[in-house]
Amino acid sequence: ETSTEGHDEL
Amino acid sequence: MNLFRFLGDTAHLASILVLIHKMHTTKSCRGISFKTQALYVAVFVTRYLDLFYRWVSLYNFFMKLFFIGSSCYILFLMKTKFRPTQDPAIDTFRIEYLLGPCTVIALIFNYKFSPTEILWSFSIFLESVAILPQLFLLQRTGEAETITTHYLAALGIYRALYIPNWIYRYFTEGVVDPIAITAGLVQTGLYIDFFYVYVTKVLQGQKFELPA
Repeated sequence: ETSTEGHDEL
Repeated sequence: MNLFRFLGDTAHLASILVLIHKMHTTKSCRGISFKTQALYVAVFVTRYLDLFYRWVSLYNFFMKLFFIGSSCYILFLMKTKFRPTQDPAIDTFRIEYLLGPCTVIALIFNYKFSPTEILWSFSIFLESVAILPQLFLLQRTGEAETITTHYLAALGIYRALYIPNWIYRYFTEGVVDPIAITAGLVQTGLYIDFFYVYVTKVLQGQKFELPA
């Protein structure tokens, strides 16, 4: 899965 | 959130506090690249635009505010109080060579062709190379104050800890972020030479000096 929505890392 | 990421963020936070501490105690920003610091402001501002439209967590919110605020504060100190101690003549890395390619790469590699996603990608790519003017300055002077090397070491540790964080996230959450991982590996790689000298010299109580 690629995180395309919402970047939760700083 | 996992331990690696938390410790990484803590190291990042610590690095900034070390830098501010260095400037206040030595009353100087000697050996610090203004260009690198300015690039970090650009990195944080372009990445954290989501402060305006997305809530992640209280932790996330305050860390973002801290990174934007502290990086602007560092620029402010370098341009006002400690301006006389800054030497633009040795901070000569051409940042156009970083900004240009990062813009192009962000336009090609992004998760969605939208302004905020392109800026997010841009900030990730720019962060990966933003330390170059600082390392270039270090290379030119050939030496560094010990406190400056602690700053760089903390930054390097922050980047290094993000690698186990991604491995952990892959196995526990199935999350893979190819843009962040690729840029992160490049960024961590840039610190390898520095770390070699840091471990073999500074941690042994010697001055940071590059071999002639």
